[in-house]
Amino acid sequence: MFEARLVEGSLLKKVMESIKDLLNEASWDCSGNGMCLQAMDSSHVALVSLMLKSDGFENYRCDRSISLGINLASMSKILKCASNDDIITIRAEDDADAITFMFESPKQDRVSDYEMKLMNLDTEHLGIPDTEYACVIKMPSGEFSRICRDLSVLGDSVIICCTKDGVRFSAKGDLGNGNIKLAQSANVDKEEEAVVVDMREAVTLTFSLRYLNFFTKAAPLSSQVSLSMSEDVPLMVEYKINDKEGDSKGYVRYYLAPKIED
Amino acid sequence: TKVQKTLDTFFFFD
Repeated sequence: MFEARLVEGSLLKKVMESIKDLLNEASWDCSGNGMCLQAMDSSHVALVSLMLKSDGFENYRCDRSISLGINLASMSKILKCASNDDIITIRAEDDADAITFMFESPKQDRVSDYEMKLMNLDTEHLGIPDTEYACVIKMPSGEFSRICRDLSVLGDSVIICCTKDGVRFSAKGDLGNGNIKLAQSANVDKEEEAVVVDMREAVTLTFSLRYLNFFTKAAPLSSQVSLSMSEDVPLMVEYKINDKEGDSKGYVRYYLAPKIED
Repeated sequence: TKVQKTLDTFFFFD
């Protein structure tokens, strides 16, 4: 039997919003550690790897590791039936062919439950090599969303150039070209407003803005985003999910293959 | 022109 009760139900709603436009279907791999999901988009250009840790749930029971094959569009529609302040409980029997979602209002005066058929998905698992990245940029997530949206008016690719002075985002197209330079923050009192560039060596890479704009759908999950880059390896965009005390409840990570000179 | 790579050349199925 798998049962997980999330008091902050809005977290699961936001997680669904962060993946539903990129992926059609995926398996939630549930184990004692938590709920994980890893899947590539249909073109194999981007990969999502997310985790909701078991200790982020009010209670969490997983008798046996199970893999729940889900049509994400359907799950997203059902989660839209939950209010932002609802408590969400997910339940599935071990040999289940269905998953149930229960939404409870804070005053427990309104309880709804929805059952959804599961899918048989072959759980192809990708090995993501641990990488020592040449550059890791930490910045406000809203700032990154703004940059990706603004530069999309110029072209379909962004060149990200990271040096010790800071990071520059550039785009060009028929309309013209544009550059956005972010300086390394000096002493910022509020950490989540800082731009921090941890650079081992300078890196310049080109990525599709279409995919980056899918990734920024995760911005409501975290006030900060980190971009990890090395020459000729996929970009890793990570939104950490922390609770109010700052303890990690999980993460949403996106990987994006670069565009290179043909 | 720049060509979009896929992840298949970077990540491998377990």
